[in-house]
Amino acid sequence: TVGAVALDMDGNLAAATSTGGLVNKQYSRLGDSAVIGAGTYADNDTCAISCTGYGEYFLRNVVAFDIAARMDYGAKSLEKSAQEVVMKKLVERGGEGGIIGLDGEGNIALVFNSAGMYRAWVKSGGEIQTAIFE
Amino acid sequence: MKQFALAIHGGAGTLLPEEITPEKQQAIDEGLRAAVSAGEAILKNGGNAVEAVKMAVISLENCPLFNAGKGAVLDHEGSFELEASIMCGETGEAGAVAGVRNVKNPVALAEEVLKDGRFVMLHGEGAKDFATEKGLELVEDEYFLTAGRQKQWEAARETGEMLVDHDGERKFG
Repeated sequence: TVGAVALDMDGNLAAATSTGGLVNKQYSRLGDSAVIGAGTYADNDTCAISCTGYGEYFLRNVVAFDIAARMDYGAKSLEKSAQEVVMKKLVERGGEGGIIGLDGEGNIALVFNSAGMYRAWVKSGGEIQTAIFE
Repeated sequence: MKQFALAIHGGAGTLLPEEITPEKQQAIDEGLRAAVSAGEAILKNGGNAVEAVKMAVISLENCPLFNAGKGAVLDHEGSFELEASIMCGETGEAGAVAGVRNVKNPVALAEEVLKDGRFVMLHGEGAKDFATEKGLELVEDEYFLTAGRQKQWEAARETGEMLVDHDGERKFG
């Protein structure tokens, strides 16, 4: 699975996700990557999110929207909302994977409960940074 | 000063540091940097966030190291069923495709669905017909196949289980 989140110079957010799914998947199984609110979500008032991991858990827990909702209804930061969902709620429910997120101020969240997540990011005026593990 | 920001991922999993060779880490790093550069080029020139995420994801779909587009994993039958979605935070418009085959860049098809505006989600043969109508590039299954994924698929078939793409030995029942 791959994904991207962006904040443009007009202050607009967007998110995108793409995947081949699980190896050896059967019965035309679908994961969360094509499901708005589960694997992908963007709303200028809260955040842009793209998810990766074992899709069934991201579907059941509507992960991308849950993070946005905690920002919206709970007035929490992107980082705190992402930590609550990925590092607490998903772990308690057996879900493995991670998210990349961005809010309207340009704050980036790169949160994962798996051993690693391939990730990279850049901000205006800054250098590209990449990472795989913690 | 107006600012922009972009982040990407190339997947998460239980792969451990000792399972990635320095050469593979270098190749992954290059693939990630190329994708960020593709999105950053749009943003730097005042382009919009939807275009930026689309270009970054297309770059990742075209890189055989990641499970999307070229280098995607194989399904049980040994073919490639792809999924993608894209969403605009300004308008709330969204496009998504699922279970779609032979479309070189599924995220570009998802963006066509978003732009078309009549639907949010298309799947299967209909999504492929829509891709043809919109003039998107179609490719044979062979385009997506890589030796590494073939090996993963053969291992998973033996156990009859499903496997997340970035897993060394871990399998999910």
